[in-house]
Amino acid sequence: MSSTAVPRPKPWETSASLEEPQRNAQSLSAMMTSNQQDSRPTEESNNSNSASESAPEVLPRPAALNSSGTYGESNTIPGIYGNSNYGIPYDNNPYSMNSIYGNSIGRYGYGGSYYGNNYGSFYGGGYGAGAGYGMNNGSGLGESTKATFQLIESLIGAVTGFAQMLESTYMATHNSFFTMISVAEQFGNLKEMLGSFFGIFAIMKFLKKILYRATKGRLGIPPKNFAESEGSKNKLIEDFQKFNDSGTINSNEKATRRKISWKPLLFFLMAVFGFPYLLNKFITKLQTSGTIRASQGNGSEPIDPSKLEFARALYDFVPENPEMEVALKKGDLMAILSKKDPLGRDSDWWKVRTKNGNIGYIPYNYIEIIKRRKKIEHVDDETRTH
Amino acid sequence: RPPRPPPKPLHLRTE
Repeated sequence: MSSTAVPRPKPWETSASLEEPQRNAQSLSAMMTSNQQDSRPTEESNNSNSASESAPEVLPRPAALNSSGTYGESNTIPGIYGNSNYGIPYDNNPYSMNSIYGNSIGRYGYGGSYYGNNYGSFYGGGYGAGAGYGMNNGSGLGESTKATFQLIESLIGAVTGFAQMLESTYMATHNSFFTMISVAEQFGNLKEMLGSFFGIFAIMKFLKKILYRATKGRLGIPPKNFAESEGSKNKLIEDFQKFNDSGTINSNEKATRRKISWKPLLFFLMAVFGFPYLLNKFITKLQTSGTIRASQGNGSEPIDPSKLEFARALYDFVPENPEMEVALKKGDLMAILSKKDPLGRDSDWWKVRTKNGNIGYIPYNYIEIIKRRKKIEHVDDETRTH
Repeated sequence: RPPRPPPKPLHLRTE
């Protein structure tokens, strides 16, 4: 807007009517340090000279400033100072003044926001607490969602349990398989050991026979076929060679062994497939017993429709405790759910379900039990004709 | 005409 060559005239030089800004500027100069005050007069004299030169151009401005310059517009002064090039002391001091104002304004603003935050948070907290209180006491939405989440949780738990069961079954099968393998390996080792043992035994026997023959009966053991082997020493050697070369005798043994070698395989297969089957049976049994126990824990036995007994009301019954008892009209039909009290003891008050679906307790001497299914139809016909 | 109901068990008593 303004250049170094043509500085803008100061407001108090061009217009005497702006008294308030002038006072502000004087207070500004009072706040300056002595050093800045020393430098000020020289600059002012320069500026006044330049202002007098360029006065005709900028003269119309003060009138506009005057017309719009209301009482509170003193803060336009720092802006004018800041934009012009009066020098460092002038430039700095209006800004410092401005910063003081700004600081104070900021402080007020901060105070306002502080109070606002405080009250706001207080009211917000109070409202939140009230809402929480309502949620906890209300047995409607909160309870139902809670139950739903519990159901979901239990479902996830069941699925996880099932997955773990499958995994453990797999691990058990795996382990049993490797156990079988190791057992078979051990049997193989045993067979080898026995074979080598008997091989050694045969050699020992053979050596003893040789010894007996060499010492003419003083050491070793006499061979069974002494009379024969006396004449034919070669036959024994042939037998031994046959045994070692797995000749005719061994081939017969092998055939029989191959025949019975299906047994362990069958046993192994049975173990592999039968073990999970037995495990499954066991688990289902456990589950059924668990469900029965759980339902009994709720105070109601599992209802078996085929064994369900029906009864007919002999008299009207007005419940004294409507929460636990159920109303009866004479001739009403009902299903007897339980002849026991919630603790499982025999009771004179039975739990029934009426035709309306209401479940409650009634005195046993107000009803008569209908014995058979045919009789129910008969009674139904009776009630219909009446 | 209806008979007196038998004594109530504990869980049916209102008191």
